[in-house]
Amino acid sequence: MNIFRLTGDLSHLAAIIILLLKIWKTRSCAGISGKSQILFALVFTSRYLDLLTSFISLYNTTMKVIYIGCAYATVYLIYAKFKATYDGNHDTFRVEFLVVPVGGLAFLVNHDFSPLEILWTFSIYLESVAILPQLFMISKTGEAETITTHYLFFLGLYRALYLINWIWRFYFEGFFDMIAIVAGVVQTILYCDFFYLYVTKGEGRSQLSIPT
Amino acid sequence: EEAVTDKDEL
Repeated sequence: MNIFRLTGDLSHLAAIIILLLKIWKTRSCAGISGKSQILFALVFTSRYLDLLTSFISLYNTTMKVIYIGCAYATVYLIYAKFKATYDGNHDTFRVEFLVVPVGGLAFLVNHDFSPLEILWTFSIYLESVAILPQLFMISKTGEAETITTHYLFFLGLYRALYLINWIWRFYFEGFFDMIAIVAGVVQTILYCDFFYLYVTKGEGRSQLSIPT
Repeated sequence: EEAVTDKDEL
């Protein structure tokens, strides 16, 4: 494991924990897209099915279990415990427009036509666009709380660090996975507009206003 | 059985 992969994982973990703690401490999930969180729970579930079939390392198993556990805990907080604070009126992105094409693509373009590999590919494709309901919600309300922007920053940073990890692995290990790389590039590009606003307007402000 | 894709990466 190289430093980019490790910091990528930690950045991902930080994002997940930041969101979970924000909702727990404020007893509110206002401004958070429940739909994006359901998609992320779906991403982790379909990707980490290998937990049932093989053991890689203690680090690997621990992280996978934490990611899945936190994803479902977040969904539970939004749709059950703090349901009253969920801003459903602004969370109107049509997720079927993501899940159906992504499912079709996973069937057509994958490394191996087997259930586990198709589901893995589905999760890679779905993750790349899973943040869209959240970004759509922010563009609709025109603002995001600072802590939500920190969440988005670490979530976006994670895949960008993975991209560097893949460049590293290509040069030093000859490792190359076209599906992961293309999806990772798409995923990172979706955050670029947000990164720009976060860096230029985010500092010292209590809220990030996104021009509509 | 050898996995086709890298299941070590998260």
